[in-house]
Amino acid sequence: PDSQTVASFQIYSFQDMLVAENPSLVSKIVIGQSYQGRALNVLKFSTGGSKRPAIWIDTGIHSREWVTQASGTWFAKKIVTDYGKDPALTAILNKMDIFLEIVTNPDGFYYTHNNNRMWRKTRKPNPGSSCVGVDPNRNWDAGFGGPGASGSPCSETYRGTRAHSESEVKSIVDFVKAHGNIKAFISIHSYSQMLLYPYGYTRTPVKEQAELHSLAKKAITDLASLYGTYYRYGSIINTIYQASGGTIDWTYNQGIKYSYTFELRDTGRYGFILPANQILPTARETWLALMTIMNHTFKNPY
Amino acid sequence: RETFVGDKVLRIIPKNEAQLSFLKSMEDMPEIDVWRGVTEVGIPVDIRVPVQHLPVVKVHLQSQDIQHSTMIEDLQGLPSQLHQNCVGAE
Repeated sequence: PDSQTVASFQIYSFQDMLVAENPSLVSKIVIGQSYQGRALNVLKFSTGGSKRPAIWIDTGIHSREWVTQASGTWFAKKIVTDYGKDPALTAILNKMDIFLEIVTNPDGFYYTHNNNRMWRKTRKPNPGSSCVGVDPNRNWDAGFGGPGASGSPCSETYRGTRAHSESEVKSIVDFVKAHGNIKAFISIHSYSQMLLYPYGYTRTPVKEQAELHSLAKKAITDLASLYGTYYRYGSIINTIYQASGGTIDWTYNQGIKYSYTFELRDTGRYGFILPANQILPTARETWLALMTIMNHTFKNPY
Repeated sequence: RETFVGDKVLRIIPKNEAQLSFLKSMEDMPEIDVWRGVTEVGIPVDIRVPVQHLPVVKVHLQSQDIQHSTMIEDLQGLPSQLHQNCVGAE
């Protein structure tokens, strides 16, 4: 997992290669199709059994946040490299599965590479408007249509006409419901250096706020131990702003207690155009926080 | 293919609650693209402003005495600048 690897391979090819090289640990599940017909691939890391308690990680639902897809690629490689070597990860994988969706918004990802580097939304046309796409992080059935999302198709935070209108979102919804045993759900964005837990659509605190807050603090402390990157943490509504229809509000309401969303770093002040030499440090430090959350989930079954 | 010649990314650090709420009200302006959203006083807000909307947005900010710095001078020019840095490092 070096910079050359990240730069040189298409992510879809990388996924197939990883499965081919590690057939006893990694498999690929197609959970649906994007609006433009691209496969929604999820890597499953499992040492056996079915419907075991699981951890979900997704990267890149906002397509322009390239460091997240790059980090997701690195995480995939890291999991296969560390399994059997790192005692904590090995213990987790011996009891739980990890699902990783690296390119969560593939139409948008393609569009950022070929038409508009700053594209964030999906690519489904909006009838009656010349503006395209829905913000897939405002499209979930959790306070859908409330404050903190736009009703204008031209806005970057357009929520869509109804909850789960986007196949990229609905496919995850169906998968999570069908699985029924996901215990942690981590959705990864960039670049404002935060680790957040529900809620975004309401000021009502979640009932396990103390635990989620304390775990977030531990995770960002572990993250900072590598390069000193400073993260803020807390509930979405208290730390950023009110945002309705968000991913982890929905997952929490489905009973997934350990629901978190990351905003990865860009300490280089380049935003989404960040220098490539920041990708690996970002992935490495984020992995420490992910391990903290995954380990806590493993050790605190519910 | 959409290009970003002359687009700037402005960094604004809100100094008080009044500036904060004004910036929040700007978030839905179709002329701008919020990169880093409004959070709290003292925490940076980054917005991409297309070149044709720069004068309007700057006047808008000045009307509330909101200071800004330019985080990215020319968005389209940035990748080549980054590439040069990369080559230099090699």
